[in-house]
Amino acid sequence: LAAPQLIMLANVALTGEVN
Amino acid sequence: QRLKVEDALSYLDQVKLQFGNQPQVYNDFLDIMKEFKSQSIDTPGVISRVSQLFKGHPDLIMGFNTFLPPGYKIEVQT
Repeated sequence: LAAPQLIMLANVALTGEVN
Repeated sequence: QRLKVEDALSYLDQVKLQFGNQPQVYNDFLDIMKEFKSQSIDTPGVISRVSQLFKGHPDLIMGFNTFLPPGYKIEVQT
């Protein structure tokens, strides 16, 4: 199941965590 | 329409603000995102967990729905 927008949200949410 | 990184950032800010006094809720949301990225849960799994986590916060649920693929959405309890 392609959920590109959800993947993008997860990436942004978790990138913030790394900083 | 295709959402951009700015849309994701503003939604995450909305979640943080809404649970400003309950940081654990935001951490739980991050855990769901981590599990989704590691593919230990799929889109329906994310939907069930987020709908529980954001129960009683229809605005956050509606915002989250905009990131879901067509045909998927969390029902907002009216």
